[in-house]
Amino acid sequence: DKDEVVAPEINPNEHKLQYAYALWYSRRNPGKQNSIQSYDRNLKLVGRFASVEQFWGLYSHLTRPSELTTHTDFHLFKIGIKPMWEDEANQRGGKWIVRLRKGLVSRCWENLILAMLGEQFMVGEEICGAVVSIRFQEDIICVWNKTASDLGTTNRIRDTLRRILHLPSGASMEYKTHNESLKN
Amino acid sequence: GTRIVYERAFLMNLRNSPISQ
Repeated sequence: DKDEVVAPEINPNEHKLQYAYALWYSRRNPGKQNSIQSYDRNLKLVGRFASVEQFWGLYSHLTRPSELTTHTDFHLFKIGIKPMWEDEANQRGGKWIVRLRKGLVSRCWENLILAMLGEQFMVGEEICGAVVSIRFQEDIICVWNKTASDLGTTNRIRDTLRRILHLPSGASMEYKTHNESLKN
Repeated sequence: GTRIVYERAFLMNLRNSPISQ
């Protein structure tokens, strides 16, 4: 689908973002086997934006993460990068995983995506996207980057996450390469 | 070129601008 890879046009009076993004939604069928094919089929493109104004125009109409049903995910990725391990940009990558107790996810997700859109991570081209996952007992947010082996980058993403999420002490953070995730 | 950096407060201020609706 062409829409997935093309940035929308912006008007001159809008505030351009460093990157254009696509927002995806997925819902897992609990109990069903999750093959790569079914994962791909479950990904629905919600919208795209290239400016701050276009972002708010989309975001304001979305259901807040805390109001989503269990087993749903939002994936916010740079245009041209599909939120899948198999995408070229993700193949050597990994993700920071932050597990949140119930009640925190909407605020944390908003802080995370505002930091991503505003280029607050300061890791060059390394960020691929972010995911929020609504689960039964906890919620999870992840930040995906391109090069899992780049310790300077992954440390900087971790430190930025700690700062922008205002995580309670003891909140667990874990880095996983996509290769490890594939094996599990 | 220069990286386009926006602080959280700046982004929040644009939330209610007419072209964000």
